[in-house]
Amino acid sequence: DTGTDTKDEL
Amino acid sequence: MNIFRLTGDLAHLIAIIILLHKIWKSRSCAGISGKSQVLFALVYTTRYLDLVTSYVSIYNTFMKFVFLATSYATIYLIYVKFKATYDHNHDTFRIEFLILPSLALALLINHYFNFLEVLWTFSIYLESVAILPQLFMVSKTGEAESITSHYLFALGSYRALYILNWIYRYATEGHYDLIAIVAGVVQTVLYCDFFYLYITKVLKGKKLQLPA
Repeated sequence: DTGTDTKDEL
Repeated sequence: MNIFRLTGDLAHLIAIIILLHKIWKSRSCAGISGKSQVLFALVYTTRYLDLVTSYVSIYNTFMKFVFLATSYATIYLIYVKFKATYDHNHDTFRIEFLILPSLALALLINHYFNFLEVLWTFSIYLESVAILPQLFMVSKTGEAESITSHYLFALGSYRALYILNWIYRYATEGHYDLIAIVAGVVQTVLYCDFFYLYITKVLKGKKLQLPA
């Protein structure tokens, strides 16, 4: 899976 | 959230506080690359635009504000308040050679082609090389004050810890983000020779001397 939920990282 | 990411964020926060405190206390930004600080402010600004569109957690929002506020405060100290101590002659890295390729790459390689996503991707690529002007300046001056090397060690450790976080997240959640991982590995690799010098010299009380 890709980027979307990485945005929970700073 | 996991221990690797938490300690990574704390190392990042500590690095920023070390730098701000050093400049404020010594009332001087000698040996500090203002260009790297400009790049970091650009990284946080383009990455944290989602502050206005999405809410993740109070921790996430709080830290984003702290990184934004401290990065602009650092730039203010360097270019306004203590600009007489800014070392123009050694802070000469051409940052347009970092910004433009990062932007071009972000337009070519991204997860989704929309405004916020491309800017986030740009910030990820730019962050991986944002320390270069500072490392370049240290190599030009041939040395760094120990407090500056502590700053660099903490800053380099933050993304190294994030790599452990990505391994942990892949192992436990099956989640991974190749753009963040590849850029994070590049970013950490750039610190490697500094890490070596820091461990072998600074921790033994010697001054950090880089082969100029």
